[in-house]
Amino acid sequence: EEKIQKAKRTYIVHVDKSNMPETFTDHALWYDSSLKSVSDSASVLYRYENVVHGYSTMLTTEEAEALGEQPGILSVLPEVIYELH
Amino acid sequence: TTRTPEFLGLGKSTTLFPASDSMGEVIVGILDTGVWPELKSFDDSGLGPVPSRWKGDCQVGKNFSASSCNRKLIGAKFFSKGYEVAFGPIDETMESRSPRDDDGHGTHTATTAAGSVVPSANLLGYASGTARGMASHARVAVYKVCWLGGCFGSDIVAAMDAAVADGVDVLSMSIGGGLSEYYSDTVAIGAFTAAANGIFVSCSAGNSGPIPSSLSNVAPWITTVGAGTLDRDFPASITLGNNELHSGVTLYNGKQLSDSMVPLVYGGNVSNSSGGALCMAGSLIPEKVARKIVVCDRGGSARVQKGVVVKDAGGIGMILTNTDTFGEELVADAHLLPSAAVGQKTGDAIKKYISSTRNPTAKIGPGTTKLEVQPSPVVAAFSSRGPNPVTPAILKPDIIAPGVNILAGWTGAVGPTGLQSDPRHVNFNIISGTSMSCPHVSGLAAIVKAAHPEWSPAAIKSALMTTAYTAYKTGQKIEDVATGGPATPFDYGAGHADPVAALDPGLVYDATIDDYLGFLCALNYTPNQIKSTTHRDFTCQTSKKYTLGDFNYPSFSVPLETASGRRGGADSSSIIKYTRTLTNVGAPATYKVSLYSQTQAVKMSVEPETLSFKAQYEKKSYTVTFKTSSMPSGTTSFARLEWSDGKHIVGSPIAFSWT
Repeated sequence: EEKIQKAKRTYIVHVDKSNMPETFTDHALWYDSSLKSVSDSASVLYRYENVVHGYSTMLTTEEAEALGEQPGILSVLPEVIYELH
Repeated sequence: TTRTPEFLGLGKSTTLFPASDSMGEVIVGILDTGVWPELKSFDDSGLGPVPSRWKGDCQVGKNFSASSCNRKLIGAKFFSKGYEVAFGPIDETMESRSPRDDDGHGTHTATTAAGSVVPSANLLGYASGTARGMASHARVAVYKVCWLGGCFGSDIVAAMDAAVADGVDVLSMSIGGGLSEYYSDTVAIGAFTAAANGIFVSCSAGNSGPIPSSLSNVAPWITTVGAGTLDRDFPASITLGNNELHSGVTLYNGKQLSDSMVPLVYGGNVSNSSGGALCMAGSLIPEKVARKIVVCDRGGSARVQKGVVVKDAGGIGMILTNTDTFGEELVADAHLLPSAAVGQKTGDAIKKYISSTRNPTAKIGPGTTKLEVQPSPVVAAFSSRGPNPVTPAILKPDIIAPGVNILAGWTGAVGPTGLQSDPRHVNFNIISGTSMSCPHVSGLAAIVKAAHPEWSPAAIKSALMTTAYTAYKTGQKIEDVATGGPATPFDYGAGHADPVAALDPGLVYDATIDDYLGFLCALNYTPNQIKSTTHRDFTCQTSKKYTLGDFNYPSFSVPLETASGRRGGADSSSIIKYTRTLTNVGAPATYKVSLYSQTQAVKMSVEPETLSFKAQYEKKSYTVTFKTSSMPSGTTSFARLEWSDGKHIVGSPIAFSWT
């Protein structure tokens, strides 16, 4: 259980762009700051601008849950691995 | 591909088809395993300048240079961050950290959708002909998101993000993952915004058929594509020692077996493990297999892998038999030893002969390519089936297209079996799956888009669906190879694609973004869930009654509750009303409605019975009333609603399911 909790996996973080906290002028700063508040090692893997607003990053389960509580965060979805049909 | 253009009627010369330069304005984006740019299928001679609006580019890698792209292959990128954080840095001795396709799947789907015309194409002499993509003058942009270890969601979203920014018109994704509500389905979320940006998104329905409710990619703003067969086969004769003659299929083209009979054994009888019947790796006893033909059951491992197992054990031939899962569906493979795949009935007959004969023998003849195979299309056994596992009130799959034994471009990195032990190099390969049917529809959508640039993705989808056919020229219903009987809308959705008819559908169900948002309200999504799905602020109006039945979709699914099990849907003895809106995309005309039903348990009527359109893009609504009576839980039945002006038939399947 301990190992699972500590294990990091990739999440796709959907943000509510129009609700960026006033303290930020730039989405990138907001993303970095929201990540820093839940994890001192996580970084943005991809930033998404068009089909999704948000970013992907590696987090532990706990960190993902904490991030999901933050204002402006719509959802923190664990990455799915797709297969060829 | 060879044969599918003719099979789909693309060979016909009709004024409906867009001119090649308007075809050249359409850009098809393919998310897959990358591309092999040297193929003639990406030849750009005859193509004009790249559309000026295009913002994509050619991402350079160790074995992929800027000159790998041209006026045909106008974009190529790779996305590997998600894959590399999970698996570590890509080992470039094992796979290309570039858009280059090491697998073959991506080249196959890209050339199916929009490959240039290549004469004398074939695989080892099979399926010869002029290969061309559905939209052979459209442009191709490739986004590599699938690697040896899989296709990672974070890479897929990044590719979708890039494709929308680059300016593709069609997004083709022959991939599938877990099933979930739309607000937690990354591909569905990305596809929503892509569709909202005017991009037609088509996805493979999945290969988990014939199990019911086995579909993938079922969001209503995605076109979900199932697989059907062509009128082409690759028969090989099998003669048993008792002079019984059987037929199978094969793509083997190497040294044939001698004409004399060869000892025949069943894998399950020459094994020291339970995996023998399936010819699993290491399961066959060489002393009992050497110089014999081995009968292996399909399933449990890759079909081509079984051939390697037999060959490694000293076998000189293989007969691969279907079990009940796949019935009589025959998928051909380019095995590395003389082999033939046979249906379940033939397989059972051969096993019976083996078990009742002291020294059973057999011989396998060479394969050939046979055309005009009937009946065709039939629904492929592996094609995933409805009802829709996420939203039963939306009928899925949407449509079927050719997906069995499809010849198209292939990588130069591996042979036709994809096995490391396969030394052969081919420009074209024959493979099967809904991965193959999806790019067919992507290419057909590109043709419709070129002919009608102003149409929305929903209108294009509607045109492909309401003109799809569900019966052969004989009037007989399209068959399902898994049952041997008539297929249903849970198998083929609206039917089999008919691109010529789709170019002039008469009327379309042109779902708008507000219709999709209303659909999410009908699902009782919270504002947060709607925002997660659509990245839009939208609040469902409390004064408005949103229903799934009124969602402006080109097909109907009516989930009914039996009196005992009343849950979400309407109770079974009740009156249900669905309202839909049709947009005229043809000349002014008056359409009359016709209703056909397989069941007495539902009485249907439509108001009004005629719709008169005086102008193009005029919209008219109608209401279908279903008066239903109770049926046992698990009952399904089907009906059909058609509007016709005598020239066009705007057809919609209706699926009733009592739970």
